[in-house]
Amino acid sequence: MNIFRLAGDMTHLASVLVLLLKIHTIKSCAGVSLKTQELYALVFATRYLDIVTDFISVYNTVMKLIFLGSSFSIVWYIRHHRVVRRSYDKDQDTFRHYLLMIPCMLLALFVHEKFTFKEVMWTFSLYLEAVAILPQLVLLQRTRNIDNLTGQYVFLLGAYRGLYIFNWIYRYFTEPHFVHWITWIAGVVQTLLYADFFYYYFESWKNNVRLQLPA
Amino acid sequence: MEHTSGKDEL
Repeated sequence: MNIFRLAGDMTHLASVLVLLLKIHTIKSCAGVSLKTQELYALVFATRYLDIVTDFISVYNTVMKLIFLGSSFSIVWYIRHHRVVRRSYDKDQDTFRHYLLMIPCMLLALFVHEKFTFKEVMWTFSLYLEAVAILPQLVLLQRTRNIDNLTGQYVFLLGAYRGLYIFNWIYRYFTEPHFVHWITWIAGVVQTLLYADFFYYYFESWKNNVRLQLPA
Repeated sequence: MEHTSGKDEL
């Protein structure tokens, strides 16, 4: 494992911890999109089907369990926790999941490497992950005054995707036959979605003002 | 290791 991959995984882990911290300690999910969280839960559930069939490493299995467990518990908190659910911006979080899920499923059925259940599900998870942040970005745009933790959560998620691209560049030059077009294209698309957010995030940081996305 | 490149990622 190279440094970019490790840094990417750790950033991803940090993003989840920041979100859990906000929900668990402050008992608030204001500004957090349940739609995005549900899509992530689906992404991990469909991607990690191999957790029971292939053993890669202890690190790999543990991280998979963490991402599965945290994504489902975040969804549970927002939907069912008696205090947290009251802070959910239901009226603002109106992005429809199926607008993302159906095209991703169709694309996975037609564009994949092997036509097996596990492989199509894995490909679906890559496509879905690429666009799963959209409901969250739409919600941020509608929310005036984004709080620090929510801003940091999205920033860390974006940083994780960026680091994975460096990881692929590194692996491309150091490992023979490391060519994975589907993963790469989905990953680059996903990272580009954060470009606008990053711009405003750094602007607000530089000028020391509260993060606000233009409507 | 024909198919594992990338599959070891999260």
